[in-house]
Amino acid sequence: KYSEDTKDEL
Amino acid sequence: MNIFRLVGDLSHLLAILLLLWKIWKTRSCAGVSGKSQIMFGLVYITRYLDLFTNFISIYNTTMKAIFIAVAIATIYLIYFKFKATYDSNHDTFRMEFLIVPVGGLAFLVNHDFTALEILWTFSIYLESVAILPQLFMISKTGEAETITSHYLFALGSYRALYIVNWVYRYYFEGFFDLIAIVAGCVQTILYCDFFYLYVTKVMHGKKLSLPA
Repeated sequence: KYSEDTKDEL
Repeated sequence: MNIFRLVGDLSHLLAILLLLWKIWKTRSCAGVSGKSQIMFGLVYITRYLDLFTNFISIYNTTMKAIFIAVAIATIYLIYFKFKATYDSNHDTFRMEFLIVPVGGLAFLVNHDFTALEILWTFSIYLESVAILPQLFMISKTGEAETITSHYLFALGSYRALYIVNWVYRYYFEGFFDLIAIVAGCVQTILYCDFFYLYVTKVMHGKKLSLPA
């Protein structure tokens, strides 16, 4: 799933 | 990081500092929806729980800390220091009508059924509707102070820039997060009529007033 690195967004 | 996201974050930072400055300088929170500020505080707290556990970068940690601190300071000014100037008669939007459905949706539609992920999802959904009490209050009072409209313009622009960031990241990094994108589009759409009024009125030096 691509959502992994959403968490690098504020 | 890309320019769209950086400008978006700076626009977001500008917005919340602008609001804090306006309340502090004018020593009044007239025209400001305390309910929206409470919900934004909730958005930052539920989204940045990983502030101490998951280090990404100095920038990321600093910005998260600032957002939480400024949100708490703003809520403090509204509900404590300048409580006498809080316009509760016009800030009547029922927060529970937003928080309960958003909480339910976060349970049903998320990427991972874990506490942190559900709280992050709740935060994303809540942020998309958190401005509604503020927009509702402006529609009730029929006008907004110029500084408050600048605040709203910067706040609305931040998520619009994030949408451009997501398009950029999709094409250049093959990255996308549908939950963040859909909520971000809803959030930006809610600002559309305000953007129209801002561009047609405030940009021409007029006060932002809704057609009565």
